[in-house]
Amino acid sequence: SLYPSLEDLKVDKVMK
Amino acid sequence: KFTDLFEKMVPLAVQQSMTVYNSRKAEIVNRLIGQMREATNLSNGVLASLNLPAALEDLSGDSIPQSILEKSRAIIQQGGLQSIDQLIKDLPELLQRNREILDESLRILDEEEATDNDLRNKFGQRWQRTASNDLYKPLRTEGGNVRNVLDKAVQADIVVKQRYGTHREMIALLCKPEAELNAAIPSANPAKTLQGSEVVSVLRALLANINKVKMEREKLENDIKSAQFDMTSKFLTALAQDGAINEEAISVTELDNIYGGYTQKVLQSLKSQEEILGNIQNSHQEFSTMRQSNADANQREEMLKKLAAAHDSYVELSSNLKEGTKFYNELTEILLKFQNKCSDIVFARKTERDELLKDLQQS
Repeated sequence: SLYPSLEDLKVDKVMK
Repeated sequence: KFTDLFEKMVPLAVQQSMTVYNSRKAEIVNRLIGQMREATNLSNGVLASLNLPAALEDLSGDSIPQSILEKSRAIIQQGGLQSIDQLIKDLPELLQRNREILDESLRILDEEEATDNDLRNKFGQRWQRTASNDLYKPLRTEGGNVRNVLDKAVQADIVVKQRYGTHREMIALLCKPEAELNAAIPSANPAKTLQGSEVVSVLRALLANINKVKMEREKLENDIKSAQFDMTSKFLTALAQDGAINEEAISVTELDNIYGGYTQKVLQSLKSQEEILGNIQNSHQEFSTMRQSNADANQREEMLKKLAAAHDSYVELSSNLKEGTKFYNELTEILLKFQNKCSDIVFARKTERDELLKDLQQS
């Protein structure tokens, strides 16, 4: 796909 | 009617394994679907460059071949020129909206930090609280990540705009009403009647085969996308039995069970396309030598090729534009949450600051 994935931005604090 | 709110709760080890499993799964699904779409695009390109199927339909040499007519109607029905003109016009505004939310969020952090520093200078040791700069580090990192993503999106916008510039003219032509479209296609005296010839029926059969392969891919893509398997119970059992989860081993085995078959089908689909396209190119060679080629016929053929390709460009362009629009809208939601986090913390800091000031002035 052309546009970057937003998955990393959606990861909530708990997962970090 | 009691629903247990904690029903879906699982140990962190299971949740983390699920996250890794899901990204492995997404990688496989995207790869398989990407391979098939790329193959379909390649096939469309080859056929367009050979002016197929139009060349087989183009009997009179002055009416619009059926396949070109269908392609024209298809994109008109999908919104035609207006829909991509509108989407391309909206992109910069969507980008700007996202930028403004991000800049505003970071601005209020900077502003609060400035006042915190002033008061720290004024009261020195007595200004007893964490420095705003330390407090805002995670938020600024998050803001930085969003900026990187936005910069990449801008690059994607440029690609889309270039594609739009390159193909808009032919797409516009393909979107014209039939009479105008027909007038725009150079006519040529009727091709020697090749109808009965062997090579035409061979080419027709091959085109039917390639279409069948493409239809099967659509079904295969849906099957791949809808394949589901609840891994949670598998990970829970592993954790219960062994006290730990060997995520990779479990996931790889399960994913192979689910997608192994599909991978074979995709490879088969690519292989049969390659074979059929090879045969098409050979038969087309024979077909074009038999037809009388003259300036008019060549000109007509060139236009028909461009019109066929314009349809494929439209499909690609409108999917890029939809993807971009969806991307910016989803990013806006993320940014609004980010903005709330920033304004909440700044509000809390201001309240804290006023209380501290009051205490200092009293003492």
